Amino acid sequence: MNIFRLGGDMLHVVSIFLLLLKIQTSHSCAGLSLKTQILYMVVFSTRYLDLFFTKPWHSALTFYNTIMKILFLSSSAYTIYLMQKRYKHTYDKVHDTFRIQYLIAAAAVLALIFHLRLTVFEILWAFSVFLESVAILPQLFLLQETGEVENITSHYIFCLGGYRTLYIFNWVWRYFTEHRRNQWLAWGCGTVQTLIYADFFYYYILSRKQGKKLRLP
Amino acid sequence: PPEDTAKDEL
Repeated sequence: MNIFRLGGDMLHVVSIFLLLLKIQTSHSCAGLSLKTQILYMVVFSTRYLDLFFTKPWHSALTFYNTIMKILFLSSSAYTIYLMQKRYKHTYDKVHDTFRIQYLIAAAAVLALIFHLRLTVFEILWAFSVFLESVAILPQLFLLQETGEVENITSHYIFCLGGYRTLYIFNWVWRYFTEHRRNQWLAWGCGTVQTLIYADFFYYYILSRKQGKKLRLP
Repeated sequence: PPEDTAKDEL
C-alpha cells in the first residue's frame, strides 16, 4: 500500500458518497446514467469473485480489500435500487440511451482473447478490467445529450478521474519498488480509462470558459 | 511464479 493507491481508493469512496448524497438530498437522480451504474455493478461482481475464496483476515491488505470490495458492491447495488425504484420517476430514461450491450460484448470478446491464464476466474477478471475502462461512457453520453452539467455530477466524475490518475502514479511507484509480474492488462486499460476522463475534463473546462453547453466530440 | 500486482488492487 502506498499513498497514491490509498488516495485513489479514498477518492473512489468520496465519489460514491457524492453520488448517493446528490440522490438523497435532491430526491432525484436526474442527470445520472443508470447504465453506467449497471456497468459498475457488472464490473464489481465479476472482479470481486475472490471474496468467496479469500480469507479476509489473511493479512491487513486482504482485510482492507475485503471491506472496500463489499462497500463498492453494496453501494453500487443501493445506487441502482434508488435509481430504479425509489426515484424512478426522476430518472432521465429518454436520454440515457447508450447501448451498453455493445460495450459488454466487446469487453467479453477482448477478455476471451487477452487474459493472463485460461481459467474462468481470470477471464472474468480481464472482462471486468476491460469493461471498467469504458463504464463511464454512458454517463458522459447522457451529459452530452442534456448539455447540463450539474456541479455535483461533475464533482462525481472529477473524483473518479482523480482516482484513476492516482492509480497510474501507484503503478509507477509499484513498478520501481516491487519486483513482481507487470500487470500490462490493468495498466493498459487503466490508462485508456484515465484518458477518457482527461478528455472529458478538457471539454468540460472549455465549455465552462466559453459559457456554452458541453459538447463532446 | 511471482504474483500479479493488480490482483491485490481494487
